[in-house]
Amino acid sequence: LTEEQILGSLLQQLHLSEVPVLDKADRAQLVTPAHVRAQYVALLQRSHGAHSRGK
Amino acid sequence: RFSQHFREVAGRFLVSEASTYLLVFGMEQRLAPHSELVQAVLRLFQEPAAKAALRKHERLSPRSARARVTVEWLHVRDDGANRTSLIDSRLVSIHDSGWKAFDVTEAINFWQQLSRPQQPLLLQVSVQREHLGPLASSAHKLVRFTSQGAGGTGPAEPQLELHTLDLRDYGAQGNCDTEAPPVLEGTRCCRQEMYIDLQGMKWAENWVLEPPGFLAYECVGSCRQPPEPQTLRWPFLGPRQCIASETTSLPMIVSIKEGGRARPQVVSLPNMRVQKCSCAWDGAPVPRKLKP
Repeated sequence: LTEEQILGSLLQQLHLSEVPVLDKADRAQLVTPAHVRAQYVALLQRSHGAHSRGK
Repeated sequence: RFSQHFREVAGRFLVSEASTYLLVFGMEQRLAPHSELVQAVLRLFQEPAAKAALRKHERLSPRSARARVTVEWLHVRDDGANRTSLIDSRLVSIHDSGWKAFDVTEAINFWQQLSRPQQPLLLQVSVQREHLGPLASSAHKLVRFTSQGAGGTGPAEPQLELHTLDLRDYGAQGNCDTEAPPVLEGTRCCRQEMYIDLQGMKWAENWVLEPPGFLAYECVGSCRQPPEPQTLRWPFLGPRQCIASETTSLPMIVSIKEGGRARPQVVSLPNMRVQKCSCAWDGAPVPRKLKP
């Protein structure tokens, strides 16, 4: 798994053609709401349980 | 029937004289849990056709001397309904006799996917005309499979030949030994820890909020090659290679800018983490999934 593959997959999932420009100020004032965190945790738990088979 | 404007079209049987054989194989303990099925061959003994019948056939239909033999896997579902899946089909000459081989690997693959694997393997063999139509020959009537050798010389019952590989020798070994030195040339296929540090990636800065990194794992090492190449089934089959056979997705929280404001969003990247490494033939077809 390479850095380029991770970036490519992320751009594909978000339907973006290039990396968005986000500065430190955006990041600093960003608070992750509880429902977003809960969704993330649920996906994390599900991905530990369900594996996809295939070459 | 699902069309709003339908008219029933009545059909009639053109031909209904295929001879059908139902073969039942008890499969209990035939495939060890640590074995991989490489190929399954069904062998049927074709009875020699009577010379008088062959002469008569040649006189009446001199151009056609073949019949189509079709092997289907028969699945009796929990609701009692029967379902057949086409496994192999080939033309057989009426002048032939002796053992005929059919590739039924896919039938075993299907059978292994059943929730009740203790049930026997059911194979339906039918012998049909090569062609349909007014000039079709009756060659198929001269192709018969038997359970007795020619002239009653010993048994010739249908045989199921299972070619397997012992995965304790030819499979992967699970996780790599973390105590051992880095993977060398001869190391057996295993899953090795590989940490991906997202914080250390310039493009992920201020964009990827979670996770800071993850254990992706990778498949390393080599696979033992069987002594005889499996050219019988797939002539273009490559060597066995150490590959990721099961993967899982990676959820992330990323920052998305909308209307000048950044907001967090969850996204899931497929096949990012290796769950299992296996040895698999390069170029082998992926087995078909049994439909519910």
